Amino acid sequence: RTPEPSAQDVSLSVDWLTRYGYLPPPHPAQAQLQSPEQLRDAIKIMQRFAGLKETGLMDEATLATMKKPRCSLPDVLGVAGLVRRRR
Amino acid sequence: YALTGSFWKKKQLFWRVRSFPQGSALSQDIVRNLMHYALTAWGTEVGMTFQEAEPRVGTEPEILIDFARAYHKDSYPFDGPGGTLAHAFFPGDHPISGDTHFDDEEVWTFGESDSGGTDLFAVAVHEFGHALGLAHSSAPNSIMRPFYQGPAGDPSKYRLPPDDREGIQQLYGKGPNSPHPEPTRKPLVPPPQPPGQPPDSPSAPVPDRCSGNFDAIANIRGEVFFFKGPWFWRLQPSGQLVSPRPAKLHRFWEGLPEHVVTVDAAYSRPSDGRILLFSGRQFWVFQDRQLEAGSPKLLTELGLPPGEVVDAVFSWPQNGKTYLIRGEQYWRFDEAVHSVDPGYPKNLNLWEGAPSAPDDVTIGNKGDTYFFKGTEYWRFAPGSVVAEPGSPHPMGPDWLDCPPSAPGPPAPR
Repeated sequence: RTPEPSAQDVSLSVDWLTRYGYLPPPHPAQAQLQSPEQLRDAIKIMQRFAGLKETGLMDEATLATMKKPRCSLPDVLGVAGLVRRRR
Repeated sequence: YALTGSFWKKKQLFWRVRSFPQGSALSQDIVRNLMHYALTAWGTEVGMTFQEAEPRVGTEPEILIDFARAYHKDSYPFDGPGGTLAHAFFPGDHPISGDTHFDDEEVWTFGESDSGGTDLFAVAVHEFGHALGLAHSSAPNSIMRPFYQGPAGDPSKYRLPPDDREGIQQLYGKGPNSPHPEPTRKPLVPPPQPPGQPPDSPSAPVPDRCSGNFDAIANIRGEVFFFKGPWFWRLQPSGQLVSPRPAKLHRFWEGLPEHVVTVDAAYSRPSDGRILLFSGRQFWVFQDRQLEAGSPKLLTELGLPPGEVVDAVFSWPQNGKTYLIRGEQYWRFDEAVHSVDPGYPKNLNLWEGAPSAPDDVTIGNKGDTYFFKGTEYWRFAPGSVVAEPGSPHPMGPDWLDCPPSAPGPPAPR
């Protein structure tokens, strides 16, 4: 059984997934909770992008990949990309 | 590879290093040389030239290079050693377009193993890919993968991986076969041209996705593929097109014969994840992008009458059966016993409200069934065989990032 990630790992991972375009940015005027399905889908896309096994879970390999040195730009150019172009 | 949708409209660009790394073992000359070689790696493939601009002379260069720390007046603050290494701005008219920033708190190295720091040349090649219009790639060997992959080797001999070459050539076309322009620094080894590939040009005519009328549409592992002639577009699960410019059919589906220039229908077989492309009386089976041995196969092998072709194929999640549609009829194929169910073909009017001879039918990521025809689509809720009220809807704005008033021929009824 995969050990449960710590609350801090989950929080950092959501931040990472948002920063690199896998999750939509939070609305500035409201707190936003990600649904488990949305989070799992985002993790799966990230895992596919990174060449990892698509588990949809914040497993050890996924967390380790998130800690790798990388380029600052988002991987998924959705809303984040549009924001960047506007500026 | 993935394109950002923006590119430079000229073939000669200027660059300048505005600020150099502080306290680095790399001299300013080495940094400038590495930047030169990193840009040349891209330019060689597309016939672009990059000229270093003198400080404070004439207009600002397109690509301004900075080594900066923490917050540096853009929205991508650096985070000290490790973490984020660098970023660049895509081509455009804004003054910051093309600019490239490196985190000055990294230990930048050249010609050392990984343990000594981060190879500046490798990161520069990656960032200049962004500055020229490429987004991140998930291809295993691509320099445009978002994660640092270690030193890139001798800059004077470096050649881009195939995925990146194809990406940049989609934007700017292939470089001329003439000898490489005179080097401004150390001699470069001109890379050999890959044999047997037809020249591609960004100006080559491509079909208009907003006019609909696709040959085939398929949901393949969460991404929707729209086929039209020898081209296709990909829509990511996020709803974002991989690129507004279509990709070439034969560059992606490895092994598909050149004479197959139209895909009539396509679907992903749930039982084994294989992808089936139908054209005429045959179909080809792919595992990922590679053609499987034994292809092509005949539609008669699925139980269809000799000479029959298909308009649309999809697998319905509710019963796991595969539906093959032709005109106003359809056959139901059972993957488990590998034969058409008895009593077929039947009339397509089972799907209430669906158009006859649809361009294709596919299943959405939430289990909805979508019939596509012309410029419109019909949605069926999961498990339902009745089109939802309001169908059909215009495809362009909902699927393909097209304006609501996109001109196009009306869907044939």
